[in-house]
Amino acid sequence: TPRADRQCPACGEPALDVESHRELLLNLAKRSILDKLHLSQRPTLGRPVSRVALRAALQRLHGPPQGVLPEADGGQEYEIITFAETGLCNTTQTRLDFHFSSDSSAGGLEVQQASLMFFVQLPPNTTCPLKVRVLELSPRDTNLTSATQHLLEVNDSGWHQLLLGPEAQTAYSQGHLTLELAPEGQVAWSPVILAGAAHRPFVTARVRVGGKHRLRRR
Amino acid sequence: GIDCQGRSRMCCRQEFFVDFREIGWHDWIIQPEGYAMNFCTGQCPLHVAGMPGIAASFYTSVLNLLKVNTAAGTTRGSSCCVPTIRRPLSLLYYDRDSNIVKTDIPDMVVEACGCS
Repeated sequence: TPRADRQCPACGEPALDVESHRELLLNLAKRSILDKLHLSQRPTLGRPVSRVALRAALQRLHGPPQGVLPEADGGQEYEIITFAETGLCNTTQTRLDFHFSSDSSAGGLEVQQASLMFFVQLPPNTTCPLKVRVLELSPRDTNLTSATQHLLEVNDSGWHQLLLGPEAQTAYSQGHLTLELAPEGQVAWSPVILAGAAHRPFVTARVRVGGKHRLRRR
Repeated sequence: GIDCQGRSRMCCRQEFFVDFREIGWHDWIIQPEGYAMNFCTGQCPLHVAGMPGIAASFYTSVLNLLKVNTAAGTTRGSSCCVPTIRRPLSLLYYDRDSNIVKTDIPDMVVEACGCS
């Protein structure tokens, strides 16, 4: 923006010494990144994730196609990986808790796609129907009740993916998601859902901030 | 666009890299290792106004000179050295709850400069 004296600030000689100029630019860069990420200050990490878990999660994901730029008329897109905290865990069921960020649960967030990734270990040459229940707090008490459930056919040991439906939007709005994984029917053996550092289950979501609002206005 | 070098005082792109390790941000920003912010600096004489990247054709220069002569005295000094091309910055970072977030922040990296 031209100044009052009609001199463009970018055109004149720098009024600051080199070190002050550099300091100014660094502060500008920091402020700019934090503003665009809707953060008031840099996050301090309370529950750091191990590097092994991080590497495993990133290797499971496919990035967006190279060279594709974000749409100019939509809101900003985010991909979010949230690692599970395992609660109740035995041979018949595993419960996974996910806590989403409070800024993610703010209004105007649209979940475009979300899926659960988890690692199952099966005895060789076996298959197992696996039931995944989405639990939610009932409005009157603190008990968890089953909201929806999905049935998966697990044929192999390894990483498995379950696409979450509309319950993902609810979970992100509430900031919390609880899932229960249990083998279906009577099986002589039980699959093991591994939750160690390298096999920590996680939810990956592609979300958009501001997209819905813009659509409504149009 | 023109990259700043030597003692040229014309509008150009100055490279500026912010190393996340240097500012102590490498613990929460996983990738990339820094931010190539860059910025525009330099003078914009009126005859190059409206020429993104300055290096326009001879005809554009002539047209702009005519425009300047016609408008002389009314719009003096209103041209700025500004970004003409920008690209997004892809970030992979931990948020305050240790979720891992990937996003593309649009228009963060200055690719080219020109006179407004």
